[in-house]
Amino acid sequence: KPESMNAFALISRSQGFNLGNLFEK
Amino acid sequence: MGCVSSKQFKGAAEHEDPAVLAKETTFSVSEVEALYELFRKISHSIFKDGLIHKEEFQLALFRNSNKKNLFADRIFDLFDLKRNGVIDFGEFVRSLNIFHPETPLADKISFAFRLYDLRGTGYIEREELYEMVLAILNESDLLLSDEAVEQIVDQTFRQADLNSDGKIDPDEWKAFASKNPALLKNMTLPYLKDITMAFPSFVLNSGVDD
Repeated sequence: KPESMNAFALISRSQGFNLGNLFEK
Repeated sequence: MGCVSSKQFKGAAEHEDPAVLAKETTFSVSEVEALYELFRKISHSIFKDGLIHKEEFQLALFRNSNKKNLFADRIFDLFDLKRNGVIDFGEFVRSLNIFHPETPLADKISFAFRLYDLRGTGYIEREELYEMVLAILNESDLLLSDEAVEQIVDQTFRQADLNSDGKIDPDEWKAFASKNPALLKNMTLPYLKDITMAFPSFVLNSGVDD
């Protein structure tokens, strides 16, 4: 339901934030 | 770790002293040294000049040097403290410090604000939030009507824009993020607590003369 969604919660799931990938060998 | 060889930093003499970086951050000297291993790997993946270029950052994040992503761009731009288009070792360590599990929440809240303040106006504006929602939907291959996106943005502004002036200021963001700590989960990297275990080669190699 769009009306119950929090935009920032959606955004925070971006792969762009997945800095853990930097640590993968 | 008393066995740091200056040799390790030779050829990269322009990089900042690990002791100075450790003093300024939550990292210990040996953790800064371990981060240097990671930095060296990323900064030599394409251009081999000891600086992280956008393409190298994208390659490390996505295994694809051409993959465009609004949020990765924002992270890169904020890491690039000197605003010269590349990330040097000092910038890398100081910026990753925000993501350390022991860094105060207030620092993470403030970093996230700057991340979402796309145009650097000092506010998270409605258009910026709309643009970021479109970007995440696009990234996730999710299709939503314009109306649904508007609803998501409106709903969020109703919660966060306490004085209803159409933009989220740093204090409103602080209140909103404090009430919704899950929003800051991506501001913490558990890896950073065990960085010396993840990248032990520096520690093992340091002091070895060849």
